[in-house]
Amino acid sequence: VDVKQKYLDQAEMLRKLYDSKGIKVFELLGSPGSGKTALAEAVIDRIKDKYKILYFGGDVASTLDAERVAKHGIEAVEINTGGICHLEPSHVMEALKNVDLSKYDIMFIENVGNLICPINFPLGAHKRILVVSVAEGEDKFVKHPMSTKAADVIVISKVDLADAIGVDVKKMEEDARKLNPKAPIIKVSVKTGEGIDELVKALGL
Amino acid sequence: VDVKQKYLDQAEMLRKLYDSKGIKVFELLGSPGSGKTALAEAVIDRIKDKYKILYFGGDVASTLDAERVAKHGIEAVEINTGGICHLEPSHVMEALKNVDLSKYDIMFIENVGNLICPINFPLGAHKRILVVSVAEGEDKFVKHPMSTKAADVIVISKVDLADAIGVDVKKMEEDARKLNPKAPIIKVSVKTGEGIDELVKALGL
Ligand SMILES: Nc1nc2c(ncn2[C@@H]2O[C@H](COP(=O)(O)OP(=O)(O)OP(=O)(O)O)[C@@H](O)[C@H]2O)c(=O)[nH]1
Ligand SMILES: Nc1nc2c(ncn2[C@@H]2O[C@H](COP(=O)(O)OP(=O)(O)OP(=O)(O)O)[C@@H](O)[C@H]2O)c(=O)[nH]1
Ligand SMILES: [Mg+2]
Ligand SMILES: [Mg+2]
Ligand SMILES: [Zn+2]
Ligand SMILES: [Zn+2]
Repeated sequence: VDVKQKYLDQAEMLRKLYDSKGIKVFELLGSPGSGKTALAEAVIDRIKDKYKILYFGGDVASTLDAERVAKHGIEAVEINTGGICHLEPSHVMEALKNVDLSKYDIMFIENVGNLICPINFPLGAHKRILVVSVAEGEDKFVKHPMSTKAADVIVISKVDLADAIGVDVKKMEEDARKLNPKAPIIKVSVKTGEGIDELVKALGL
Repeated sequence: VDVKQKYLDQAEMLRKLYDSKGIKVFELLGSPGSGKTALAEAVIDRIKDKYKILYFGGDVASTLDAERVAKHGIEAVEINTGGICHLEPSHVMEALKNVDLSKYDIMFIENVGNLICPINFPLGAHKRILVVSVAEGEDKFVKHPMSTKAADVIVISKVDLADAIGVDVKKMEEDARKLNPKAPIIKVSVKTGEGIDELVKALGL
């Protein structure tokens, strides 16, 4: 059996499950510390009065991210992968056993901080949001074409730091655009609030 | 055959090879954009008059890092892993086929930007240097205990950005110390030059 096909089939099953429960699912991907949780927190704060929200956070260790998100008054579950550097559909299926999806309108799944593997293991989400921070340097889209090409939405995060790091955000945008002509590319700073409303709109929320 | 043992045996063979050629090998590990190449460049600039240096850079795509290091006048080789999220001993063995190690005193191996897998695949280096930047947030040591525990030297990089990100560097140091009581923990900024001499000393150069 083709291993890759097995994962794709499981992702398809997850998507059917989400659709049967009428829940919209957004996945956050990116390097360790690229700002995925901070972004989820900022978006959740803007929309939590309109939607019932569930958050799943994937990490190799700790429950820190779910604890941060839970402080915003929403249901947050940490999935520990036990060392695997990406979430797999079976991790999500397992975590869903304890949850009644029909209670929620929206689910965020934050994948393990890793710019390489997670993109190869879809989790059935309606939109996959790749978060690349300026703090990682100008070259991450060029160096990671697979993740850049497969994203549905691309966020360039922490743009408030561009001068301190010495990166040209325009160049990052052009690099991302060349690899992925379709995805909206949104410049965001959780510190200044820049781009958060634009992201909420791009997610159709 | 135990797969893990196979890798450890290969790492052992590499170590024996390095020692037979009298070359000291330092491996750089850490998240994408944690500052591994910038650190290698800064250290190389300080020691290139004393030592003959070879640099190997591992990445899933591009030759950008080797090109940056080559500008410092030293031999720099890029190893493209073709998508694998970490270097394996066989990648290094393959690259060494085109190199006469006896010409060099020191080799730097920069692993693929990934805070999870690379630590599980030793490459025979005499010292493994884990580079965690303040830009990734305060919690990376706590969230990545495996990498933190296995490092021989720990660098907290980009400390010039601590205020802009809002992290407590002292707390990061304490977290790292709790998990790894032996490794020197060095605070570094390539921008201000802070800590580079201390790192050179910690490497015995
Ligand atoms: N200056 C600035 N700092 C930010 C921004 N967004 C996040 N940060 C900081 O960046 C660090 C990492 O943010 P997180 O939200 O933990 O990143 P993450 O991608 O969820 O990290 P992992 O889950 O460990 O992969 C934290 O110290 C945040 O405060 C931003 O827009 N500007
Ligand atoms: N402010 C500041 N920026 C730094 C420092 N060190 C590196 N940078 C910047 O951080 C970004 C990433 O640095 P790199 O050296 O490319 O990081 P890397 O770990 O080699 O990245 P990968 O090889 O892609 O994993 C670049 O824009 C650097 O200029 C520092 O000490 N302070
Ligand atoms: Mg997070
Ligand atoms: Mg590099
Ligand atoms: Zn993986
Ligand atoms: Zn790996």
